Amino acid sequence: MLEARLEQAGVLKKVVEAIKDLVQDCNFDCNDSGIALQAMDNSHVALVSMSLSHEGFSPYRCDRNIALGINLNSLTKVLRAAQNEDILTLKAADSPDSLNLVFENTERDRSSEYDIKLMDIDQEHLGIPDTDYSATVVLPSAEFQRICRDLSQLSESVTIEASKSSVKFSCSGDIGNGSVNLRQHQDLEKPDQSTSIELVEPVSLTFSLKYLVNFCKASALSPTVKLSLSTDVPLLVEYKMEAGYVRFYLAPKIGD
Amino acid sequence: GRKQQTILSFFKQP
Repeated sequence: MLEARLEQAGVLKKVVEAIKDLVQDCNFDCNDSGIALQAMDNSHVALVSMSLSHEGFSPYRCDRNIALGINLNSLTKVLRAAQNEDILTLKAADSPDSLNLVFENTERDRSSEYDIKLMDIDQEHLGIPDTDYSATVVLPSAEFQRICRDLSQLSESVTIEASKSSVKFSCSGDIGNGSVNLRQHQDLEKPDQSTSIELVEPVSLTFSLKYLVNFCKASALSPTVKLSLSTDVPLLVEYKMEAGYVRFYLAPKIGD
Repeated sequence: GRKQQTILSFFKQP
């Protein structure tokens, strides 16, 4: 059986909020190392991979592999009943029909209990190859969100160009064009506000803004986001959590 | 214009 107690329900609330507009139904795969999820959007353009390590729970117990097939809309409805600071306990049997969720406030004088029905989801797991990326950019997640939102007003696509000292986001559409250039800089007082670039070779790639705007719903998970780019491979957008991550992969637009 | 690729052309199916 699964029994996992999360100190802050907000962690799961934010994870679900981050991915629910990209995927509707997905398996939460539970085993002794933690809870993981991998799913593609309907058009197979984007893939989300989420991991919550057992270290993020206390206690955590899962003796065998359990797949929890969950409709994320249903889970969202139930999680709305939890405060971010509530303690959340997840429980499921070995071959479960439902997932049990208990929310307790920090004063421990209120507890709410919900069961949500599970479904059988036939999901193919893709093998994600290890990639040595040409460029890795770390920037404030709020900044990335603003750039994607602003450029999406003008165009469906953005070109991301990483060079040694800066990263440029540019787009062009019917009403005109726009670009945002971020220079590498270190903010010693507020490290989360820094922009850093690790470059093996310069790279320029084009992506759909609709998906990037969607990924940015994960911004609440982390003050920074990491973008990893290589020519003609999917972009990796990673939000790190204290004991896990949410990673989005986005297939590029190729050719002209 | 540019053609949108899918994830399936990069990541291996089981």
